[in-house]
Amino acid sequence: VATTVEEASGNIPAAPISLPQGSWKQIAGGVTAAKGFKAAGMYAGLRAAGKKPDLALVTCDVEAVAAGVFTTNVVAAAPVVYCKKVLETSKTARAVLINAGQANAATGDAGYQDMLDCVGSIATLLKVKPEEVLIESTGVIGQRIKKEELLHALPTLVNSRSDSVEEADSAAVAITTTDLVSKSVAVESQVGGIKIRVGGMAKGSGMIHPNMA
Amino acid sequence: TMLGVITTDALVESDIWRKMVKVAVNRSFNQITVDGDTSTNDTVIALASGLSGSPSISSLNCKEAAQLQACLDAVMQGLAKSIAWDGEGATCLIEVTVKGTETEAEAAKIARSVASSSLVKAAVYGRDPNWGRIAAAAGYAGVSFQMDKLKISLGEFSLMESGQPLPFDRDGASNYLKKTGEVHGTVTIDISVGDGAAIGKAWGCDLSYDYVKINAEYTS
Repeated sequence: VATTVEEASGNIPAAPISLPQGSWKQIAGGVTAAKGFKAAGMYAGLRAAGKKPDLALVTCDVEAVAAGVFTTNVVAAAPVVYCKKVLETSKTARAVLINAGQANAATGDAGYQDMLDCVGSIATLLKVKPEEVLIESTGVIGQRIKKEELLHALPTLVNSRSDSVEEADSAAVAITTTDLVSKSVAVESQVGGIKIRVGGMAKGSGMIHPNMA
Repeated sequence: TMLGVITTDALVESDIWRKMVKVAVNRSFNQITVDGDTSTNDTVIALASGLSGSPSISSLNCKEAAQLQACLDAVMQGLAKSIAWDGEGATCLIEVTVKGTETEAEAAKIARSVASSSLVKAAVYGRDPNWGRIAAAAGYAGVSFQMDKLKISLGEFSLMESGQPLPFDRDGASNYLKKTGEVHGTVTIDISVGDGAAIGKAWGCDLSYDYVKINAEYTS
């Protein structure tokens, strides 16, 4: 199944997504297609230049069973170290916060504390435990996140959440860096005779040779 | 860096979900390459709300698990391919399919070796149907196979069979690469290395002058 390039919300087009053949149908939406999920994407002033959205949030109305795979690069970014640690002891999560602009990798203890401050703030706003919040970052390696700008944007981000296709698209745009297109897709199928949905968003264009575990 | 967030409303137990996600990632994101650089930040988070009302999946060896795994594989492969398609400076997606190994992991390893080869990627950008580079990248993948079983096709063009190069329409094969690049389409490379039943796929992109330009000037 191949779709044509379509305009996504934000200022880059959506990627053509080519799915293998199977007993599913492609549907509109991405991370918000499945029941219980909301998303938001906004410009928070994190990028070095331009006004493309750069902060995204995905939340679940209930405790979602959580899995994570992470880079096996020994020099892992602060969010990778944090998420691995959290998922060693926690089986569920309620939110994923993602920033673009700075990778918060090779930023030492200060970078890790920046990330913890963001986790604490979003957890308070969402009224969930900090360990129910997971984090992803992308951007320039060696640069700490613009914490003040990020913290300032969080209330707006939380209030912008919805289960609409538009907000799923906004979130998909907000996680991009050098990407020329945003990547988002959802499918509907059946499990045990009951309709289920699987959706997702991704980003990536360069520094791409994943070896995740 | 590649990042991903996957969501589902299927109901699945934690340890089963983690195994399913690992399998899907190995069939998708771990099988793409753009430039051979592994990021410090690569992450995929997958969340299952369980709100669909579907039966709980508590074993990998059931029909329901297979159904969910297939959907998960499809979504992750769709997203993974779009990352390779959008590779910095790329004019086309390269899909490498390897058959004939004993295990899926062996086939996947050969496929990724070919998709990762800078020489193969540069040849595709140069519209050069260079079967020798494809054969070489398959050969150094770290998977043993008999050279006289090697078979290579580029799109509809058979370039090698039983380890022997075939006469082929070089201009036609070059034109296939050119036309595919003009529409940012998909170049397919099919390889067979033996009589095994396993199949593996990998996805990459061609390597252009623009890749260097983008990364020489990158700030954010």
